[in-house]
Amino acid sequence: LPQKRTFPLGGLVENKVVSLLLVAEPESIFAMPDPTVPDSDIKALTILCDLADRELVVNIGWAKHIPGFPSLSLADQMSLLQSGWMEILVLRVVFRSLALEDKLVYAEDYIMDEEQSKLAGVLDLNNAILQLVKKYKAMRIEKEEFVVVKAIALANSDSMQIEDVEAVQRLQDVLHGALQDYESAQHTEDPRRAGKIIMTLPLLRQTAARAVQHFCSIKQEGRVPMHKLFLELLEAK
Amino acid sequence: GCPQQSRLVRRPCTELLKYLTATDDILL
Repeated sequence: LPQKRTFPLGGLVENKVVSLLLVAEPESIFAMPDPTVPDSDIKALTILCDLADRELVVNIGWAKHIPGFPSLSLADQMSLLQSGWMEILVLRVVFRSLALEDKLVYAEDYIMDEEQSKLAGVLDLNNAILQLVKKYKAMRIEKEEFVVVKAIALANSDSMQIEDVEAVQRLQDVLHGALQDYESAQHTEDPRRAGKIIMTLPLLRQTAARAVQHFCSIKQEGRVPMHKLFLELLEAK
Repeated sequence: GCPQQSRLVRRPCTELLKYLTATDDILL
């Protein structure tokens, strides 16, 4: 048997990281749109911003369960979240949408099709997110791979303000190693699968940047109410 | 300017810090 590798996290067995991340994966949240309010772009954007804010709270709680993340300094935890938060939001929408065709599951009770995207003025953004859905659908990404690549996206979010670069590098190595070991155990038929999954990150980064830009312009217009955490992270970008 | 001025100024993120330091049951 290949020599079991241990990690600097006290000898966590490689598949242990995947199972910890599966357990840490938060449940979906609900939009609970008000049926008495007539549909409009403002209503749709208000729902999306409210969902984003609540999902951000969930994602911050999730990040604290990534093996190795709590070992980082608080300042570095904040830096990674300030730079990677939109990628995490987008990835969760993408994963929820894998089972559908040309629709985005922003929440179990808030699924956007092309018409609704046009009405909300987010057609371009949603089409960009749908590109990611198509990419992951084509490679039949599994939940185990999804939870690891989401943690990698956060650890690899290229913040300009990291204080302990070596500690962040160790976190990236742990997560990268977990993905590689998962693939070598589960997908012997495709020795390049781990690389293929990591090669989706540039498109994720680009799509998240488009989302940030779009919501920053909405924020500038001042017509859509946004909660403090979402506003604060938009400004951090 | 002195070296620390050349460091990127970290943006205040009180909300992020609040949730990052909250215990899980508060988050949930």
